[in-house]
Amino acid sequence: MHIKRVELSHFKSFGGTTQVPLLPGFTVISGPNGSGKSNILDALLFALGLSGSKGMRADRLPDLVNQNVSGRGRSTVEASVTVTFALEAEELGLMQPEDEDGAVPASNGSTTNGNGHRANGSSGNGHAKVEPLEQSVLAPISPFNEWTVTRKLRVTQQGTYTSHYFINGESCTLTQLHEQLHRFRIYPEGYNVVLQGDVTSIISMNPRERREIIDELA
Amino acid sequence: MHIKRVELSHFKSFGGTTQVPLLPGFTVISGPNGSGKSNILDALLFALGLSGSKGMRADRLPDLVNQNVSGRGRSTVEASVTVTFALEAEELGLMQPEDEDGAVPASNGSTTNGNGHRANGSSGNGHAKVEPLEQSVLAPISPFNEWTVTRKLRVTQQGTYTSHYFINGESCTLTQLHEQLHRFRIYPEGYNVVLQGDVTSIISMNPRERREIIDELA
Amino acid sequence: RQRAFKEAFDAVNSNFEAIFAQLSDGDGHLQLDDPNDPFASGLNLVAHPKGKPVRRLASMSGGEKSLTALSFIFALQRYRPSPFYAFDEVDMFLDGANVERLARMIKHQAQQAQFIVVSLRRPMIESADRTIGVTQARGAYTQVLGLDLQTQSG
Amino acid sequence: RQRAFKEAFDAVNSNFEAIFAQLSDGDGHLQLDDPNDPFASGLNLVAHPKGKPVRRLASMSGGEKSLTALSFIFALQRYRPSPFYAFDEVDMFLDGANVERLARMIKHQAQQAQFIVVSLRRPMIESADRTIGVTQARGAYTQVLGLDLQTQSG
Ligand SMILES: Nc1ncnc2c1ncn2[C@@H]1O[C@H](COP(=O)(O)OP(=O)(O)OP(=O)(O)O)[C@@H](O)[C@H]1O
Ligand SMILES: Nc1ncnc2c1ncn2[C@@H]1O[C@H](COP(=O)(O)OP(=O)(O)OP(=O)(O)O)[C@@H](O)[C@H]1O
Ligand SMILES: [Mg+2]
Ligand SMILES: [Mg+2]
Repeated sequence: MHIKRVELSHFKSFGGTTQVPLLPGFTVISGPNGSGKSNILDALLFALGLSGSKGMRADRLPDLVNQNVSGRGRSTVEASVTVTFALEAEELGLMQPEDEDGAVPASNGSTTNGNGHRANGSSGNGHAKVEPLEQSVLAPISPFNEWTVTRKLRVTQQGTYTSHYFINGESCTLTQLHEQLHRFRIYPEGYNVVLQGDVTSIISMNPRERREIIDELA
Repeated sequence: MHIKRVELSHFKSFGGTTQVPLLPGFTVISGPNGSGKSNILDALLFALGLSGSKGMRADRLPDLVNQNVSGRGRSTVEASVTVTFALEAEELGLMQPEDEDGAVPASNGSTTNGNGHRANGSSGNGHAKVEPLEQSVLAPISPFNEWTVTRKLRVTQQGTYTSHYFINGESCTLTQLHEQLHRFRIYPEGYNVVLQGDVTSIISMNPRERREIIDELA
Repeated sequence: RQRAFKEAFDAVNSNFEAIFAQLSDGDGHLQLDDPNDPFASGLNLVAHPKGKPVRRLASMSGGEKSLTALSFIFALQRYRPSPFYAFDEVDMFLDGANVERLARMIKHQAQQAQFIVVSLRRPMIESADRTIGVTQARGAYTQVLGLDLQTQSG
Repeated sequence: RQRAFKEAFDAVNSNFEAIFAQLSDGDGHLQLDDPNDPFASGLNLVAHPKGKPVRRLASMSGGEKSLTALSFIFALQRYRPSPFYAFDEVDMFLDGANVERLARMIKHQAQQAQFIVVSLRRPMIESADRTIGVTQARGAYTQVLGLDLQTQSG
């Protein structure tokens, strides 16, 4: 799986709606100081719910709305970020459509290696790795083997705010989003995102915390 | 005043005795990672007593002794750093030779602008700026208008250690050293030394702490 | 559970030793305070650049700490890859030669995962498959331009 | 005592405004939470790069924070100079253009005080009066070489 595209609307220094297309492999983002490079990584953290506002250099979530938009103060303003992932064929089984009550069907005795998860009530054997799932199960996934996560942050004129998450356009809770990301080995406490200035934090961290990183993976 | 030379003996990555000559104006220190650039700044902090061991990236003072020296474990080892300052003519009056009991003679009603300090018992008027001081007063200062600070750290085989400070070769306390440096506007909490990784700390610091920086100078 | 930890630990440790040797031309390994009681121990990174005796972590230089931390992250990646890695100026302390080594390591790891790396350093830009340029006209919004350096001359 | 503070504050503030404008091409000033009760207030740095509305300090980029912090240090220096300043890689977040601006500012400030600046960045090395080279042969001690770039060709 890889990130195919990040779309930012009114998020931090992104005034309108901007698409950032991405490919597999090794991409560098570069440009002058203050241009918005770190803000793109903040957009990933924002959409995937991987960090609190301080981790995105915002004192509070409303600070994330582009100031030219919120500065007008006439009505409710909204910032949103959509991350589009491209899936490999063998990963399709990892997408879990939610039951109506939000429970994930494969949470009883599913294997831990990420393959062969049971889908929507089917008896699913442990070797489902390359078996195509029912089209109805895959309905929310676009035919290009993509899936999307969107987060919208709405701030009223008085300064109160709400934040909503969506998988493939369907409303979901943060917990459901984290469970889905978990299946792809994306975790809030993961070390796959290293923010500006943080690279040496692994060195200065408490040795027990460092050991817990291995616990998480084991 | 400027630093004319830093001499490092068995200090951190400096194995033997190394001279680092310096001139007024703008000097850059450069070289590969791990070569010893930051260690030279640690040597300044060490000799002038401007920081605790953690500020020099040492868990404890004995970690500052070059490991090839202390690694032999046969007997007491010693690390030392000497900083040589060059004085301008008008600054000579700032050097305070100590009385036998360590008191500084000009501490009664001396001016605060750093000029015209009273020397060793002379009646000293407030315009002593360009008046040459008695040769006996200047005796500890070399004829090249220099003064030196040396700090020696001795570590025994068992791991206990002692640290001694010297001004112009004469033993002094850390307090006396700080008072002398104070007259030249060198302070432990000063912002004239910015260590690796610390430049943005002024931004993340507590606003009251930041205001206290101005208090110090006022 | 203790066996699962041991298996993870050994795998990450053996990755760390290999990667550290490549990135920093020295020897390093992971160490538990108490191998018999892992869940009460801390995990230490033991690192010594070639020819130097073992160094306390605290006394390492900025560049050495960066390479040690990155070796650990790559060691975790080889054991349990995430689909993407996003690094923001992790090369800020590195001298030119070390930026090149890191860039080559990322290029290699990028066969297994997507790497999105914010960097101002030329050797990093030159090793990437492509660069996304970000600019901000005075007072205006961020603008994003894709640049494929492989197809440009010079 | 309050008057001494006000005098220091005004002087540092006016220095900060001038220096910030030069270093970061924007407007900045110092601000007390409560000007009538300075000793109970905090001191804030209000900064907005040209054309942008005032930014909260937290949301500034790494480069913007560095230039703001350095403007403050230079503002203190112009008011109460120390005899020497020792900077260790304060340019680590700066892009090439900003390293040049900082190097020019240091060159100017170095008329009043001695600057000892550890840096890996070429524009900084090129602006200095001289460079001290530091190397460490494998496993051997730090060696120090003086290099006077002004006398070298190319
Ligand atoms: N809500 C917002 N509205 C408008 N602009 C914002 C908002 N939040 C942050 N910014 C601006 O975004 C810019 C910072 O962007 P970012 O941190 O991505 O820069 P960068 O490219 O990473 O720079 P550097 O190389 O210095 O790290 C700052 O100028 C900041 O003022
Ligand atoms: N007591 C000691 N004995 C021997 N070597 C030591 C001692 N303390 C520190 N060192 C070594 O000094 C080196 C670090 O030097 P320093 O921090 O000055 O490097 P640097 O030139 O600033 O590098 P960078 O560019 O990466 O910041 C490290 O390799 C460290 O192991
Ligand atoms: Mg940034
Ligand atoms: Mg260093």
